[in-house]
Amino acid sequence: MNIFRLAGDMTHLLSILVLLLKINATRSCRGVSLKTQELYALVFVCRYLDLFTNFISMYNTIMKIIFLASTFTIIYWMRFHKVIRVTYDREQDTFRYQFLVLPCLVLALLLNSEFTVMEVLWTFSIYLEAVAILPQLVLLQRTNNIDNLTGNYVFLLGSYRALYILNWIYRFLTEPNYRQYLVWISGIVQTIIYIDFFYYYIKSWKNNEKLSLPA
Amino acid sequence: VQALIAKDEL
Repeated sequence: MNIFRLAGDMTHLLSILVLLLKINATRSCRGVSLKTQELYALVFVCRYLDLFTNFISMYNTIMKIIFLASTFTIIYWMRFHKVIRVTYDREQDTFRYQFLVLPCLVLALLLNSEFTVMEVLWTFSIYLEAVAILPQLVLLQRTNNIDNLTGNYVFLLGSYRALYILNWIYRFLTEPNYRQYLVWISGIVQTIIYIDFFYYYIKSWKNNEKLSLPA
Repeated sequence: VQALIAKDEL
């Protein structure tokens, strides 16, 4: 494992931690998209089916379990916690799942490296992860007063993706025969989706202003 | 081969 990959995973972990802490400390999930969290849950479930079939390393197994458990915790809080669920912006979080899930599923059925259930679901998770942030970005755009922590959460998620690109470049240069085109293209698409957000995040940070995204 | 390599990432 190289430094970019480790830094990427740690940033991913930190992003989830920030979200858990924000919701738990403020007892509010204002500005957080339940749709994005549920899409991530679907991504993790489909991708980590190999927890049962394929042991890679202790690190790998523990991280997978943390990602699954933390995402399901957030969903549980947003749906069922008696204080937190009241703060969910249900009317604003209107992005439709099917617009993301169906195209990704079709693409995974058509474009995969092996036509088996495990492989198609794994590929589906790669495609879906690339676009799963969209409901969150739309919700942020509709939220007038973006919570610092919610902004940081999205920024950390975007940074994790950027670090993964560096990881791929590093691996491509150091490992013979290392190539994975589907993952690379999806990962690049995913990172591009964050560029607009990054622009406004850095601008607001520089000017010491509260983050707001233009409609 | 491609799929196997990718699966050590998260």
